[in-house]
Amino acid sequence: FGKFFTVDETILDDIEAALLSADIGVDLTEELIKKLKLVKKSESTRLNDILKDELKTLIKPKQHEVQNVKPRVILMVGVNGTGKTTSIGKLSSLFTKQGKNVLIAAADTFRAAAYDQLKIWSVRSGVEFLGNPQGKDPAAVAFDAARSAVAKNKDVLIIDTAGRLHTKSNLMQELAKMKKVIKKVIPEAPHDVWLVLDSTIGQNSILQAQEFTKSVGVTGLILTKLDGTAKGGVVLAIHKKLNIPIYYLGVGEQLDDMVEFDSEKFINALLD
Amino acid sequence: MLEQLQNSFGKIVKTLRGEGKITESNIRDRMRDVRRALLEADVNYKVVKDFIKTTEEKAIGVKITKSLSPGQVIVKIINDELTALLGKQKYNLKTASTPPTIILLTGLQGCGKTTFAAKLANHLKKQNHKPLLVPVDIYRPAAVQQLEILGKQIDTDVYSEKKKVLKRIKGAVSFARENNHDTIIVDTAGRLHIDDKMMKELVSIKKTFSPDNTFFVADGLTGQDAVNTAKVFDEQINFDGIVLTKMDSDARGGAALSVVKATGKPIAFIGIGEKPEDLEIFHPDRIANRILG
Ligand SMILES: Nc1nc2c(ncn2[C@@H]2O[C@H](COP(=O)(O)OP(=O)(O)OP(=O)(O)O)[C@@H](O)[C@H]2O)c(=O)[nH]1
Ligand SMILES: Nc1nc2c(ncn2[C@@H]2O[C@H](COP(=O)(O)OP(=O)(O)OP(=O)(O)O)[C@@H](O)[C@H]2O)c(=O)[nH]1
Ligand SMILES: [Mg+2]
Ligand SMILES: [Mg+2]
Repeated sequence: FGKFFTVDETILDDIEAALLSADIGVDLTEELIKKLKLVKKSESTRLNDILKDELKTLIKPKQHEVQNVKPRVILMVGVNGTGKTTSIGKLSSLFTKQGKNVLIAAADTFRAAAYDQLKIWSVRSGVEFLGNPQGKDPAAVAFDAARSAVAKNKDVLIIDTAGRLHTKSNLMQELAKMKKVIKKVIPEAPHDVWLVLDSTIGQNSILQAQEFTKSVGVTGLILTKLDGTAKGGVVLAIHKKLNIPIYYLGVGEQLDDMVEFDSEKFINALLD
Repeated sequence: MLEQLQNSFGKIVKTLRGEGKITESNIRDRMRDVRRALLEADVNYKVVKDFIKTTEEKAIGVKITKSLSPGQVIVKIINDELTALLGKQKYNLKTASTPPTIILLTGLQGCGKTTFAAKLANHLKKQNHKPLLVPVDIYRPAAVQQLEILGKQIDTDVYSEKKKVLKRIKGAVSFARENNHDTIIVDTAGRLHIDDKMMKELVSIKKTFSPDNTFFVADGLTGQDAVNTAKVFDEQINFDGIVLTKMDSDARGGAALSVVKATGKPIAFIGIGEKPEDLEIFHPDRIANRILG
């Protein structure tokens, strides 16, 4: 009976295809389509706007950060290759432009040339750099970095860590240990643990967010590689399940290619 | 998920006693479960649609015999179809008639090309080849250094001349000939399929050197975007095989099916870790099982 008064099936099929292709995921897509099925045929021209409004309820508008600790310690974590090191380079430049005195630390003692990679970024953004080129103990680097940040009166300390799969418990424990060691120097640190997610990755990002949250507590998300064709829709499901704010978006490989998350812009981009 | 499928299929046909046929109505609902499972496994939406349609057609009208339960029959059809799609061709590394054999590695940013270069060199060494690593990522900070360090770790020569990309490869080919390296592995910078300048660079490498093997390296965790990127890379450089990395994760790996279906190219290798020895030859049945969960 209601069939004659609700939106056309083919329109809903197209919307479903768009949502799935954006990595929104099966569950969330089903929920959204269910809601759209109730829309009257007379409203069908407004369908896209109704969908956007629904998506907007899933995510808080512009996310804000806490700013009043010194040094503010940010630990960057995530699985392999998502863009942690590059993002630190970009953020250090961003924070410097905001007038902050930044120190970045290479606590990835595993990956070949990780030290060199971050050092180059520190030169590009003009910030101080700390690391141990022969180092084998990431927690030791984190410890030294925290000490140095306090001693040198830094505003922000960003610590780079090695990429690691959330399924490797020994590596997740290594991160938890790094947190403990940092706390020995600054009890409330790290004030932020930011999980860097690659927007080309699918539903596994949800498992990543869950596991990293369990092991080290994630306080914010950074979504990278949005200059590609991937939409990163999976962050909606993550935000819905874990309520973690999204702070920045990586939109390229250069120093200035990082923007603050804007939910309106993000949702519009998801659907075009 | 295979177990769940078997049980739910078993339920539908419990009502059919002894011998019976699988009908359209009783299979349609179960196919919805398969569709959900494949989408959750990151198989591309369009690829899922085609797969479901083909499998449904194959299953309808299949006779149930006393030797196998209906659930088992349907699951076997799905598994066989998936395995066939994934493993139609096995990849055999081509060698050049006049050395060195040139292997070109391409792919998006961060998918694991540099790590795979070391793994491949290690693999070839074990087969008594003498590979030469050639880093040509002159853009990303410390990319060349990264491969130099990995080369040292596996006691393999790395050729790195402070020149632009094409000159580097040219120099590497000469060096390989002079030093009896039978294979060179060219590690390129990660790039977006929509970056015209960088895609042009790849096309010119292909045109200038006609690599014997060109691999598209893809992150095993990739979502729906896998089809977009693979298609464009294939259209532009017609790669020979696919390498799927980070399969030591708990990702279901649906990208495997998406990329194979979209390009018709075979999966050659699987990356299962960060160390040089973490390389596996592709087994379609194992990946099929994993995608179905
Ligand atoms: N196009 C694009 N590429 C990016 C972006 N962020 C990072 N990259 C690239 O992604 C690749 C991986 O970046 P890294 O910073 O090394 O990633 P990572 O997380 O530190 O890697 P591991 O330390 O090995 O886990 C590099 O080629 C970067 O240039 C982005 O926003 N857009
Ligand atoms: N767990 C796991 N990690 C891997 C695998 N392959 C590569 N990695 C890791 O993924 C990250 C990126 O690897 P790279 O080899 O630098 O990737 P890439 O494609 O060369 O990156 P770009 O040159 O920046 O585009 C590193 O941390 C690697 O150790 C794998 O099979 N499993
Ligand atoms: Mg890094
Ligand atoms: Mg590389």
